[in-house]
Amino acid sequence: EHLQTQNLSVPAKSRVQYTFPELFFSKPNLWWPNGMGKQSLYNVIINIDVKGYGESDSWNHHFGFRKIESHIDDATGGRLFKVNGEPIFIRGGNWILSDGLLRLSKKRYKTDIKFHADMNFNMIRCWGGGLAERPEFYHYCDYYGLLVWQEFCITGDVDGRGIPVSNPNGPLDHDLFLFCARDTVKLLRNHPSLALWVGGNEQIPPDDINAALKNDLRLHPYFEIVDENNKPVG
Amino acid sequence: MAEQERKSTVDSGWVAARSSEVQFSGTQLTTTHPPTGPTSPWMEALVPGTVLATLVKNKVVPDPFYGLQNEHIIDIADSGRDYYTFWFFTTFHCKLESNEYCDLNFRGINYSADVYLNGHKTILPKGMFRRHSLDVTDILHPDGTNLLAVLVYPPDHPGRIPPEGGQGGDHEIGKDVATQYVEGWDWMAPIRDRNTGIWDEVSISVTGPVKIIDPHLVSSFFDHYKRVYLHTTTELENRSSWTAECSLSIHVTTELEDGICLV
Repeated sequence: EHLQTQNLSVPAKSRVQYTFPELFFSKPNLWWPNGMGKQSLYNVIINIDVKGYGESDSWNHHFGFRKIESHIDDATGGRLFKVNGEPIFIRGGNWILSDGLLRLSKKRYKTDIKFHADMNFNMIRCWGGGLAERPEFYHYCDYYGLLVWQEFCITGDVDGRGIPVSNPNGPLDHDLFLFCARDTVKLLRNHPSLALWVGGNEQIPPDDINAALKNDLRLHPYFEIVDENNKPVG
Repeated sequence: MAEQERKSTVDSGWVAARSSEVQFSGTQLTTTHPPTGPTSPWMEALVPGTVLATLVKNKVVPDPFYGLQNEHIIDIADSGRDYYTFWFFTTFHCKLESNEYCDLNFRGINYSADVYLNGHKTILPKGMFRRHSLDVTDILHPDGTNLLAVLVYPPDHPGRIPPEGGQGGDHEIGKDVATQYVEGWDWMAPIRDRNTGIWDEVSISVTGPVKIIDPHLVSSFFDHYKRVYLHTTTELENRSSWTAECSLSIHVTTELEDGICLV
């Protein structure tokens, strides 16, 4: 039941979007953060064959079944996270980047991230003044169970709250910022460890950027699950 | 052809040179006057990496992370952007069969670049956190040997570090869409080239007429996680001149466990 093939035509010189009928899984192994259970990963492979040619392209990605919810908790004013319905006490660390000359290596990522897991952390916060981290970073967070809080490249100091106050309206080119943000989301969105996108460090992005990010990143209504009181969950 | 064969990273054989020290154009570098190797002004380059990483690797500047050596490296504010505007050059082999298409992919360039392949120029738009994918099918050499030169420009607003330092220097870098720590922070000295360079993976991908673009995987849960659905959406691009009759399949297997792969 975990193999599905669909036939379709793609017109010449065109680009189409296609959604598979959903695949059903009965009691799959869930992905859990470090310290809460196993980081079960599935390998999702997508192939496309073209009649008269053969296999035209293939893609694969490790995927973890998990549901991450978070909201501001009225009692504490803090952000409360749940994974697969279970509340989790976040033990996290700040992450700037792996190397100031961007000599980024899988070996270094694996070592650094395993170190965080060995320290019994379950979250890494990627600071807005650093990088949108790379797929290799997320691969090891998937593998070792580190949830990731990923900030976009906005920081309070540089964007409107620093001394001197500067760039109150953020970067000069908002369309460019949003293009880069969307492309980054597409690059990283299938990683089970990705828990939260955050507009910036100690600063809310300019209104138009913030509104666009919130709109782009909202849970698609199709997946909006409501509870018995018709209140959205997740 | 497995996905790995389909995509190959271009991470070896790179050389680099300061643009002001190279008297050839990008077209000449990728046709009649390619560099012959790491001979001055060319040096072995780190790709992925930054200009400064390449200069440190070749000991042209001291390692900024030892002692106060960062003080001995000229800051882009004093040297000007040209000083850290660099050529990166390599060759790669790619020979296509009929009905095959080839993309040259850059997963991250800081901050903008002009790409020359076999004499053809493409200007890459600005932005550190964006991917670039160029369809190079029609400009590959028939014999499979291809010459690639990339002229990488620093961020538009590299800024200047005030004498007192501070969080993010003079904050000019915030005008661009790029990492902001590079002007220095309370825990970090400024990075002299503001991380200019081909800072992430370069790859070549070969596909047939139809290619898969950015699939999106979403799971939904019911009955306390007993009933789970995997929703998959992908973009498909048909680059041929005829309608492609396709069969698209998705296959989910558990990770290899004890050598057994459950389907």
